[in-house]
Amino acid sequence: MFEARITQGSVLKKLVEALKELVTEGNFDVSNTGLSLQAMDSSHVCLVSLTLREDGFDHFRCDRNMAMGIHFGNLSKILKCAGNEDTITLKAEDNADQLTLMFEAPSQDRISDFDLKLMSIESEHLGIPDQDYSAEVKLPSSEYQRIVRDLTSIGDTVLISATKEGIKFSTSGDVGTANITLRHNTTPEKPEEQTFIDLKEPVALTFALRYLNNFSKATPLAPQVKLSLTKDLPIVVEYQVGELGSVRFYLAPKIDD
Amino acid sequence: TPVQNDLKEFYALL
Repeated sequence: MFEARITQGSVLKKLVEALKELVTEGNFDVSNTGLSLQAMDSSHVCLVSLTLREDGFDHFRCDRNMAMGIHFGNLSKILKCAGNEDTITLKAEDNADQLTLMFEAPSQDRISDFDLKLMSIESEHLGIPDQDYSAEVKLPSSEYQRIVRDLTSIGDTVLISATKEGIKFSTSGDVGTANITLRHNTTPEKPEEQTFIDLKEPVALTFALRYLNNFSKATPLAPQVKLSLTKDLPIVVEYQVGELGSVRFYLAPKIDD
Repeated sequence: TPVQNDLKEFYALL
């Protein structure tokens, strides 16, 4: 038996909206430590890693480990039927072929349940080692969203370079070129409006803007986003989802032929 | 022109 209840159901709605265009399907792996997902896009260029801790839920029970194969487009259709203020409960029997989603309005006068058909998915798990990065940058998630959106209108790829001067995003295309530099800035009173640059050594990497832009669909989940960069390795774009966990996007760099 | 790498180039399959 698996059962997970979250009062702030809108978080689940936002999570699925953030993932569904990148990965069409994947396994929700549930265990007594929580719920996780690792899924690559169809071209194996980027990977989504979601970790939701058991203690971040209002109630969590998982008697045995299960992999529930989810089609995110279908899950999104069902979650769109939940109100933003609803409490959401996920339920599945052991070895079930469906996941039940129950939505409860705050006033308790409307309760609905939907069954999502589960899929059998052979998932490829990648072993991602914990490592130190050359540069870690925390910035407002809205700023990240604005940068990648603006640059996507100019070019297809972005060169991200982190130096002691700051972090610079550069692109070029038919209309011309663009450079946006952010400096370390802890002046704003609100921590979520600050930019922190932790630089161990300068690094510069090139990425496809289309994916970086797609990751910014997670903006409603967190006020800040962390970018982690190391030479010749994928970038990690990480959103902390309150006390519940995190969603991380890994994107392989483009490397000179 | 830079070439797009595959994630599997970086991380081993478990």
